[in-house]
Amino acid sequence: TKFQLGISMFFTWP
Amino acid sequence: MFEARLGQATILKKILDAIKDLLNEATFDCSDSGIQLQAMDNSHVSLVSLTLRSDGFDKFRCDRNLSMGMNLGSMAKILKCANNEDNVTMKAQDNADTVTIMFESANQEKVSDYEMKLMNLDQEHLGIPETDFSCVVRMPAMEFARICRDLAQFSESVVICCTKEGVKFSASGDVGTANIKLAQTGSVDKEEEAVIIEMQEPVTLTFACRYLNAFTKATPLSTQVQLSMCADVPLVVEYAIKDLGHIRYYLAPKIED
Repeated sequence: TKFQLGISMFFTWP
Repeated sequence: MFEARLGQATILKKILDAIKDLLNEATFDCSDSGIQLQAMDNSHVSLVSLTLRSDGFDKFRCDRNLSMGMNLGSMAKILKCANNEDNVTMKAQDNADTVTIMFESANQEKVSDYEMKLMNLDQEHLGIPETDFSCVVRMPAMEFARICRDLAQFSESVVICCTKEGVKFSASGDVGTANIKLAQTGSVDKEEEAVIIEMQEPVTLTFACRYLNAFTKATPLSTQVQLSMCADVPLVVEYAIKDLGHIRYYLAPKIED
């Protein structure tokens, strides 16, 4: 089984 | 004052169809350069980014930057009332809490307008870093939709493996294993039928089928789709909207537990 990453960890918050 | 007019309501209908399965509501940010939308889906696994350039509209006026939070279900109800060939105009006053969407038949004999309440969604834009992608694949949008639909039968996940020979989509589950390989096309008569691979380094990534299938709702907007991949970063699935802009979907990869 594979774990789904969240998208926000790849982007920077303003 | 904000006013944006498109010659055919069908484009706006297609754009809404491309985002409404992923987003319940979204903010349309309007400026003199056009309309931008950026939003994560409800489960924060993917991000939708829509750009509509002002020069792609038949008429575009935006005196002051305006953020319009819209319920996309409500917008879908309104757009259902338009004929595909109708002109569509969106209008809002500065600091307004409503937007007016107006449809005009080609012969101007039927004019309808719908006023929709705006929402204060308070969304902040994420900064998306520049990435040098290892592989960029361009392929027919219909083919990509077909592959995502077919492989979703076999597994929740699809593995995309891109090498210089081609791109392979695989799914493995209780039924067994499915592999679909596409080779780069040699020469094609029609540009929209081409499969083109630009590879710096081979890459293999795993993604959830349900999001890929949600992205393929944008297929009616474009003959080709572009997949940009790099190890351990989100996949970018891009559909160009001819003469108007593009819609990009970012999807976080799945990794080994």
